[in-house]
Amino acid sequence: FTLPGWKKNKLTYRIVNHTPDMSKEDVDKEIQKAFKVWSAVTPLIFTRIHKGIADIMIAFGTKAHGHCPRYFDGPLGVLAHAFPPGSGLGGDVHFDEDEDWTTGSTGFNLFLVAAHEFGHALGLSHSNDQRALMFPNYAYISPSEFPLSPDDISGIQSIYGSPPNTPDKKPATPNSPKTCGSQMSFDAITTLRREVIFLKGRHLWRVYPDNSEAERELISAFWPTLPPAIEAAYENMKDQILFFKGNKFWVINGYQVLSGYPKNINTLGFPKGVKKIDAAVCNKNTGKTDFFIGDKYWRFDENSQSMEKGYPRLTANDFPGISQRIDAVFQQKGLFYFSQGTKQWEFDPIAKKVIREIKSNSWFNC
Amino acid sequence: LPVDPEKDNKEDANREDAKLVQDYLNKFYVVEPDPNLLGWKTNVESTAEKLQKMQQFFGLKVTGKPDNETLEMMKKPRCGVPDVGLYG
Repeated sequence: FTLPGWKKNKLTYRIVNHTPDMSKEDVDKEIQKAFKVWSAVTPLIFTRIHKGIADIMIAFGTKAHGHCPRYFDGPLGVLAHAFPPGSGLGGDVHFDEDEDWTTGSTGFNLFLVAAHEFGHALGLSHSNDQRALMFPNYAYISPSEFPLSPDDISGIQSIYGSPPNTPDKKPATPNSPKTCGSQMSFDAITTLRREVIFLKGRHLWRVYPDNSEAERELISAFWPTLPPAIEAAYENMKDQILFFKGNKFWVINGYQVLSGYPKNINTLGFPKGVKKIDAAVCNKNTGKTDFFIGDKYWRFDENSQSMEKGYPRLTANDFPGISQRIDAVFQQKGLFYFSQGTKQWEFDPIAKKVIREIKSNSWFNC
Repeated sequence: LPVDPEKDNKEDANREDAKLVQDYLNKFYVVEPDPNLLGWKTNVESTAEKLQKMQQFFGLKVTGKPDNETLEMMKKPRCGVPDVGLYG
């Protein structure tokens, strides 16, 4: 990174012209989304202006363009460039109009390239980490995934620090769910060693069952490459956590997302027809993981790393009292806790019966 | 002398590759001469040294020669900001 970066946190940007490849609205939206990537992990605030000189002037051009000392090279090759923080050209971002700019995976995704170039405009150089957004070569990733890697985040926070978390400030994410709200439900729940981790939207709560406090964090603060709204999660026998969303899954060791992930869930043995998983839990006593999908479940042998025969089976047959689709499930002190909406059922897998019904957020000492 | 088209094409391809390598290194691996060294031998690096730097950055085998893997990496669409030095 290039210190000192900008000497202020409130920055302005101006879109000087638009590419004819996309609607103006789409260009404006993609640019705004790209700035949000960086404001999510720093105290920076970006405001758009429509005339005059902004800190970050954004323009599309070809070959020799304006007063820029760097020329573009026609289709492919160089897609865009940017200048480090400073006056004049400093902070400016130029896109090569000879490229095909899109909002999707064809051509070049404007959101992804803009987020990369804004990294330069804020003071970052290139990263040699292939997973980093600041890696020089273009690589398409689904825009629903958060594009920053730990390398990107540590780089930008070395210049500007992390988002303000002071309690008197408006929370960075005004729509963050209220843990003790009466309608509180969760997307996924897993254990992690002695903790229980509840996931919802962009947030996670770490609960230490023996003490009252629950810590709320952004998922991206721990695992920047994980998308929000995780659908299922479980801790396996190797001190790893597996996160599931749609037909993809990630394996986490501590704070590190293992390389080569996300993978498709059919690599676990699910047939192509299975598009997502509702909940998952590994029974530490048997070394088997149960995946719950709709009103059925599949059983996976963690030792042989293969799906067991004779599945899927009806959940209600083997877990009496758990009859409907569930949101989440985890194991704590030998018992299973099935969550559906605001309700949670404590289930004894040996006696094969529900012991009691509690509220999903009863772990937060509300 | 009859021109050997095969050989001729090969020489064209080599010339193109050589130009690709030179352009790429000049764009992304030229370190601005150190202002303190002006008047002395500015640290102009050889093509092989710049090539090694590029191969190291991308995690390729560091040979200092434009092998296929290196050429493939150079052909990928990318950002126009240099990989070394201050990109101002």
